[in-house]
Formats: sequence, structure tokens, C-alpha cells
Amino acid sequence: ARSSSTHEFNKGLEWLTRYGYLPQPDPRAARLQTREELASAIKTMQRFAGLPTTGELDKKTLDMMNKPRCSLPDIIGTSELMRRRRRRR
Amino acid sequence: YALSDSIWKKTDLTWNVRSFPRASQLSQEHIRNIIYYALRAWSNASALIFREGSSEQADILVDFTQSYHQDSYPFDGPGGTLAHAFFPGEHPISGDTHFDDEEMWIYDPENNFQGRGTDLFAVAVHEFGHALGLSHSSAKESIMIPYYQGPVGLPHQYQLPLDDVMGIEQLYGKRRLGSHPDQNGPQLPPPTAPPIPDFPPYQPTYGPRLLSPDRCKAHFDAIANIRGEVFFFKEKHFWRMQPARNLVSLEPAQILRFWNGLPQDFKAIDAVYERANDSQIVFFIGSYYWVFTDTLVNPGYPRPSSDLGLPPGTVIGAAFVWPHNGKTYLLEKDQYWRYDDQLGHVEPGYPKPVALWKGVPPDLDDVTRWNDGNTYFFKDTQYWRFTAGNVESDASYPLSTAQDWMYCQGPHTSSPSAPRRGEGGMCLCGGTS
Repeated sequence: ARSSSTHEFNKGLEWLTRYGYLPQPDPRAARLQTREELASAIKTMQRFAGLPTTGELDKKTLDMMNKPRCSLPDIIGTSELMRRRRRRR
Repeated sequence: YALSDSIWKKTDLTWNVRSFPRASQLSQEHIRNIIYYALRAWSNASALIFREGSSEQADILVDFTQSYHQDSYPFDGPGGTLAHAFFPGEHPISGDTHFDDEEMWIYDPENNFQGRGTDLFAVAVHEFGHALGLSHSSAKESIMIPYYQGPVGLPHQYQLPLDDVMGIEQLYGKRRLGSHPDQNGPQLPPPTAPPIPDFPPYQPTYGPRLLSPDRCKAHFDAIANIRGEVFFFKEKHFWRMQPARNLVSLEPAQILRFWNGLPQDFKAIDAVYERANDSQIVFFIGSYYWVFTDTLVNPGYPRPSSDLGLPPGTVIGAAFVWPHNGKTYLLEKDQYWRYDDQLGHVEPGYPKPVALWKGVPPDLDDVTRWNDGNTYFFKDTQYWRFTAGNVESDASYPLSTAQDWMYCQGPHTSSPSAPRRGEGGMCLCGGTS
């Protein structure tokens, strides 16, 4: 059971990074995510997806992460070709 | 709605479908028709006008592609990511829209095929939103929500949700009075014709994954030491052994998902080696060869093996660099050539009989070096070791490839299902642990 939840956690981290909720790893420096930073990223993702904002990788969140989707990030940072500034009306 | 910081500086844009799905039941006409209507959704709600243009010159190039496709955003096979598009701009790729060719693209306006495919029209409308400068929206009713929500109805009747209309209007203004994008549209598909042909019968073309071969049966097609790791190729898969002698995974990877540029329909790789002079990687299949820089094939390949100075039609079955002298050897059945990587040509006086290496049979599967400085010859289920520059195999060989390289329990067993302790006390772990 532990192996399965670790796998899901790692997949969740990878997903949050891929879609812009967590910063890309910096190849020049080892970096450890804080628990608060992770919970905040999960909450942002949950708000964006219209889920309850628990800040945890719960079943609804993991199910949403498994849904087919567009491969552009939701929060785009400094990606060269796809960068954008997020503006809200 | 959410805007990117990119916008087209013109409102008259061209589009072209540069490549079509390889296995979809949708015809090319049908695809173009769907793309036309997906763009029309945006032109109906703004001052934009779209015309079908010629390939390469078009502002929005549509491609159906898979895996790594040279834009740093590889697709991931069926499910997961479906498509992406590049925001407007001056870069050649700006506006281009890519669909994962490994999805089951269908036309399903009435959602009759629930879960058995992805409606191309719904995804295309979303992606063109990006190509025009919109980002993902968190509004559930927006077409720009990042998650696939299923079909959105008939293309010729489709109207953008208000959120998206306001977004596109902010970028390009309202639709001009008197301008009707239909009249400025392409000749094909005719907008007045019945919108979309009937969807053909459902016939799945992709299984969940390719059936992978059993590593414990050995009989590898090709084996090569590349950058210190040994790759074992069999049919359309490969296993990868790291310098610490652990397999990256007991499950093989698909060759075409890692090595980009080999033909899709190849049956097996005959030989592979890493060139000593420039570390480029050479693949032999039949009487042709491909040269790779890392995992990407170089332009101009394949070339016939005769370009290397070999007799026309030569099928190289084994290739390796002999660490004793740094020379490259190319083997075909019971004969071999010595090849000069610097000159790009075989040396004079060849072929010679493979019998130079004593103790091994002809028609080897492949030969490679290991990081211990020794060279290993493989055939069927067995391997032979040649220490340093010896041309006679070490005593007590051949041994079992499956046992010693693939960590299988016996010479003729199937893959072990449970983790076990490997050679030299190394722990072998199953898939996810």
C-alpha cells in the first residue's frame, strides 16, 4: 500500500510541475519542496479544476489528474515558446 | 477568460492540415472539414477570417504527430495529453497545432461513443483558442478549460461559450458587419454542403500497448554498449542495463518511443554500435543503416550499407568496436569487414572469415563490450566472453544470457514474477517498487 501511495504522490508531483503549479526543477541546484508549498500548489490546481480545496492529493484530485487534457500548462512560467502573462478581466 | 501575452498582428489568417492521422477512421476530407468548422467557431465570434493556405506558408499548421516530435512537448500515447498549440507570434511554430496521433480521434457530435475515442472537433476548438492567444480558463463553461469534457455538438451549429467570445473579442474585436467568414473560407470543404459525413463504424485501431517479448528467452536481435550502458534490442522493444549492471526496468521500452527516426514498420534491428570517433550511434536494419545523434536520427538516412564500402545488399548482423585496437568490425553471417570510422569506409582486404574469433558459431546476434574491458559475443540463448584482446573465448563459456544478463532464474524459464536477489548480491526490484 505504501508503494502504491508513493507512486501516486510522485505522479502527482510530476503532474503539478508539468502543468505549471510547481516550479520546474533547477538543474543547477538540488531543491526540496516544502510541505506548505506543495499544499498551496495542490489548492491552486483544485481551484482551477473546480474541486474542493483540500490541499491534499485526495481521490477527486488524483482522478482529475488522470483525465485526458491539453498539454499546455495551466500556469505558464518562462517556457520559451509558450510563455504568457496571465491576465484576468 | 485568460489571455496570453501573444496576439496575431493581422486578422486574416491562413491554415493548413500538414499531416493527417495515420490510423483514424476519419478521411482527410473529413479532418479538414472538422478543422474548418473549429476555426469558424472563432471567426464567427470575432473579426478574424481564416483561409486554407498552402503547407509551410500557413499561419496555423495542423499536424497529427506522436511521441517526441521536435517541439520539446512530447506526446504520451493514448490518453493523458491530447493536443497542444503554440501561441501567436513571429516564430515559425507560432500558431501551429499538434494532435497526438495515438489518440483515437473520432467525430462524435452526439456523444454516442462515450469513452471510446476523443472528439476531434471539441479538442480542435480548444487548441485553436491557444493558437489565437487564449490561455487555459478555469471557468467550467469555457471551451478553454484544460480538461477534455467530451463532444460539444454539431460543428456547423456550434457557438462559443460567452466567456470565450469575450476573450476573443478582446483580442481581435467584434465580427465586422458585412464580413462573413463563410464567404471568405476555403473552397474545400464547401460550407453549404452537409456539414460532416457520417462517422464510420467503430473499429479500434490501438490496443493498450504492444505485446512485449520475454527477456528470459534471450534471442536478442541486437546488443550494443552505448555511453556505458548496454541496450538489448528484441523485435520492437529494448532493455537497458546501466553501468552498475542493473536493468533500468524488467519491462522493455518501445524502440520507436526512444529512438526517433527509424521506420515505423521495421520488424527487428539487426545490429547497433556506438561509433568510436564521434559517439554517434549506428543502427543496421536489412541492407540499410541509420546514424543517430543521441536519440534523434541525422538527416539523410537511411542509406544503403554499400555506402560504407560493403557489397550491395550486405545485411550486417553484428557490429562492435574491438577495444584491443579501437577498430570497428562489421559482421555478416560467417564473414566480417574491418571498418574505418574516420574514413567512413571498410578497409581493403576484407571480408575475412569470422572464424578469427575462436569458440563462437557464425551468424552471431551481436557483439558488444562491457565496462570491464572484455568483449561479449551473443547468439540465441548463449554468450561468450573474450578477455581483453584475446581472439579465443574464455574457458567455461558459453553461459546463459538470460541468467547472467537478464536476471532470469533458469536457462529456459519465463520472466520471474517476484523480485529476487541478483548476481553479486544486487537487489532486483519489480516495476514500481
